[in-house]
Amino acid sequence: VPARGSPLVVDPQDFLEKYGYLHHEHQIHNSVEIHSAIREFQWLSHLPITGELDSATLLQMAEPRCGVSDEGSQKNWGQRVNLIFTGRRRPQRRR
Amino acid sequence: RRSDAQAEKWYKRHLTYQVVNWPRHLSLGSVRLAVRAAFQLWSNVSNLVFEEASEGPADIRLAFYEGDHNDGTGNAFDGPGGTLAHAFLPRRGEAHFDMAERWTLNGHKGHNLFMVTAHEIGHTLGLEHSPVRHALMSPYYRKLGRSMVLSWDDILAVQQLYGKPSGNRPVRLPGQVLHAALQEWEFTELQTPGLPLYCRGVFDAITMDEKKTVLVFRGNVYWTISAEGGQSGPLLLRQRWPELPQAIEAAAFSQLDSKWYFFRGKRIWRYTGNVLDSGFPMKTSELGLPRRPDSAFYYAPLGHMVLFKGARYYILNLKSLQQEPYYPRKLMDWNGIPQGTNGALTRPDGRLYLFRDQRFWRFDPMKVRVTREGQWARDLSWTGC
Repeated sequence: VPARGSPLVVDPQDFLEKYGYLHHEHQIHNSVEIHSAIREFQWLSHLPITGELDSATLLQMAEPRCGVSDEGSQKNWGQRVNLIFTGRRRPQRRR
Repeated sequence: RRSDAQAEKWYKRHLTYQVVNWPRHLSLGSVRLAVRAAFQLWSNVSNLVFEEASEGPADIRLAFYEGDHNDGTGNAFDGPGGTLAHAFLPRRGEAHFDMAERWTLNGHKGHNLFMVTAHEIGHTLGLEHSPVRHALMSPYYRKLGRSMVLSWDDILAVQQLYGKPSGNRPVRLPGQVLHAALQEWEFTELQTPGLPLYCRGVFDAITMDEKKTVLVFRGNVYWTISAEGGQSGPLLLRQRWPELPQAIEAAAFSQLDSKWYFFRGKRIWRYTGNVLDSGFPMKTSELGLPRRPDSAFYYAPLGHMVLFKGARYYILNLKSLQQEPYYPRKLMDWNGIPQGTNGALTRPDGRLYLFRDQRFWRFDPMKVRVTREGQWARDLSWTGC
């Protein structure tokens, strides 16, 4: 019976793409994108924001989690907080 | 990006749900209880009402799959660990759970199905992940503790979509209700005559003492099977080892020092008989060991304790209480042994037996490979089943 199961070590780029921190369509990501993606993940995971793939970040990536993407969680949370303090929805900027 | 006005949500307030299938080692009754409590979490704080569909299509379907399950996202489940579950935003109405995970209710070893279900239901209602620490909708599932399950951000998000609960509905605290109901459920199951509960295929740990008595641990109780086949149990774990937590994740009796070693979360307990050794419990990190090992056993050919966790194994020197140098190594050294075993013990003939769900693997130290496997409740008479 082949051994199955999740590897303890996660491929960081796959992880950042899968959970919405790096966009799939950009197969090659420049260092600015990658550092920014790592920082965003560290922010959401309440880790020290270093932008580096340090051991704490790698350990967190390997923890059991939900398979839904994290994309949008920061923006929507920002809107909710804004709602609390201003009682108004921030108008959507049109790009 | 979706504008807020297009947030995906349900346009009706009364939603039905259905449990399509469930893990075999959990009874349908306890799964239905947990799912009902998980939906109650959200109806308590919003204007939504949920009802289990007795027949016909339901708005929200909860189902367990293994590996690739063709749900159109290409997100196959990845076996034990990693991704535990995922769900779809309204109005698809689906939440999927990885059948290969070790699901548990009531604090046993594994992933708490109630908390994961409550989180995935949040997605089926239109909630995304929350960056708020300890939010139920955090991407990393919360532990079921004593504090409220929903954070302020969870409540705000669901009320933004569906409004506050209308004033006159009773509010019940699902967490406590569920906990009490499941404990009662488990207690009645424990008392039912017939084979011990663990024979259904799941236990937290197994080991064998110097008198060749096998001990099987599950939740806050354990069973013993003597070398002659005599059984006793369920016996309360904390009656014999009082300082232990309600449940453990791994246990090993060491022939080297005739001591008991128990593991749960980040800690290790060591007992001489039923007396806790001074200095214990210790943090496993102080010994260079991982938290929450899958299984642990004393391995005479090495003269050390071995701990399995995911794709690696660790060697603990019991004299120095330190991990041996050049470890951890890859589990592949143990030819044929899979990841995620939930118990292991060495029989008097020196062969090592490992267990996962209903299956066992027999590892021969002389041939350094698995030489037999099968269903342990059926094939191994010394397991008391």
